[in-house]
Amino acid sequence: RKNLMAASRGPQTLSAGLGEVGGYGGGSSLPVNGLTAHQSQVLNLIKSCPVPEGMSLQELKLQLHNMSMSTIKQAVEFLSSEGHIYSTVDDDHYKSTDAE
Amino acid sequence: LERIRRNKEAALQRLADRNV
Repeated sequence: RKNLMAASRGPQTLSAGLGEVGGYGGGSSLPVNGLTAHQSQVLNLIKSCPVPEGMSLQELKLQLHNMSMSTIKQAVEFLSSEGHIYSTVDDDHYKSTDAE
Repeated sequence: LERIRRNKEAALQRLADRNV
């Protein structure tokens, strides 16, 4: 008797891609929705601005000393293209959409 | 002001498109 019975338990299906984690459909109020740290900082500042015409790039720069103007502009452009913010009186002033 | 409103609507629309 040579076969030590390799105990073939049959096709033990590898539970590969089982739970695709269906869930969290709404998720509208997530604090971080795929933004970089810079982008969310800029967004938060714009959100917190009480002025009706929104916040200017200069004000953003003043509050974000660690960020260069071009970084701020890039973040603003991105946020604007995503619909989080929009320009108001001119291209230097931005307001948040979800600060309703 | 009209421009601002349009900008806002466009932005809201983009946001809505993304959240759908």
